[in-house]
Amino acid sequence: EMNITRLREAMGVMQHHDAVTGTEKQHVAFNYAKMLDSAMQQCRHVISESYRKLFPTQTKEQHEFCPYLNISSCPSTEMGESRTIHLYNPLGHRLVNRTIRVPVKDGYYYQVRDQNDHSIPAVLISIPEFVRKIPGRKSVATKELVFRVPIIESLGIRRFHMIATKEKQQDSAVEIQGEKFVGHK
Amino acid sequence: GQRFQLKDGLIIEFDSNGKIATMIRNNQSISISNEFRLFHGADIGRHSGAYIFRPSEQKTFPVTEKMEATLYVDQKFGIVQEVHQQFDSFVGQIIRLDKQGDYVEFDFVVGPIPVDDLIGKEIITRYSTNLANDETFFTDSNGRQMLRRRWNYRPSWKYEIEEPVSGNYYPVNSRIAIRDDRKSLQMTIMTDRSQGGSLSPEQINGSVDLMVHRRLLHDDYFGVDEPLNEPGVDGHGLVIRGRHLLLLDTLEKAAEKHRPLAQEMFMEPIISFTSSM
Repeated sequence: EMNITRLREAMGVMQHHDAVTGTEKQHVAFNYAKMLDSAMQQCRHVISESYRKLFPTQTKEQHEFCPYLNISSCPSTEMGESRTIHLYNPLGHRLVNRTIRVPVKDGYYYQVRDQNDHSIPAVLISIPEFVRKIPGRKSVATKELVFRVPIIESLGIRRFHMIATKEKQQDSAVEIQGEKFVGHK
Repeated sequence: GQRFQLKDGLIIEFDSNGKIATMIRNNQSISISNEFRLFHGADIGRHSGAYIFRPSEQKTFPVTEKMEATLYVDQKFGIVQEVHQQFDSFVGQIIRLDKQGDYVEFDFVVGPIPVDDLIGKEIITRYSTNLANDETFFTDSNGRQMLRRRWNYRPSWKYEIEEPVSGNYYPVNSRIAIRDDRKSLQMTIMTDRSQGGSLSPEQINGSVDLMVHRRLLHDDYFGVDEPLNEPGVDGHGLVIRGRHLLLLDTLEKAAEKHRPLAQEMFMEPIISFTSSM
């Protein structure tokens, strides 16, 4: 309860008119960001605990979250290790055909499997240079592993396994090659 | 030197330079273009700042001239169909078409905005079409109803225009739309965060502008007492990455599509990872 309340309180502060409109001073903006980030970390802990309660036999680990997925960076997935990907749909309606993008690094082959160990079609696509060069992005990911989730029920959870291997497997994700051309205005 | 199409239920045609040119849906075709442009912030008098938008001239300038485009098409599974547009400036964009979706996704990276010329800049992305929207557009009102906005008009008083551009800018919390009654089509652009939006001052009919990034060098004297000039991690200015989803549908079907899509944008699946299999 206390962990959730941190975010409730932070959201309360963010309803100040300066936070809503972005007219706060810069040092206040930094403080708002810090306040929200620390509250979100507490909530991630709650989510992790919930998973442990829901699936007590399957995992005792803390879940890892990737707040830098918006700049195609995720230390959990981009180090060439296999991972289980957990997706929770917070909406009151089902999500259909959702595309999931996970940053990965070169030099490995990747397979995606569902909870029943069925292979899921996946592709690899280059992260463009203008994303890779975003200042402050500390990531070795040069590609995104892209796959499609057919359905996530409302308030439902789906899990997938991302398997990283050094050798190519029959159902490894196919890399999509780009066709380049130069344009002018 | 040839046009090419990304195609599913929705077809997008690109010109030979890799720029989006046409959208076709349900056998209805509209011409469409997209470009990044900028306003110069005023450097004398009351400046553009955190509180106000006050460009020095009532017109926009192109951000960039040259572009390199790369096309990615997944022939096997149809999961990925996208064009990466690398401009010769501080702007880059990915245009995606999802086989299962009804929309076109614009995923853009803007910044750091250069201010070596000591001029503040406000960057917009423009979607121009041949829709006839009778100088009107619609913006959401923080999750309530879509409000009708008309160029140089206020419903409850006689409006005297002193600032033609900023006087027509409105808050866009989640979406902005234009409608063509004769074609019975609506173009809706969903935003991933609050932005300022309007029709384009250079083309009031058929065109929508959304302000995606700003970097300004003067305070606007409304109380913040500092310019809107966030340094970013390396001190050279902030970089933003954002997303717009563009929907084109009939007037009857438009709301049915954009309402659930807005919820999906603002409450995306929560993704987490464990190492155990």
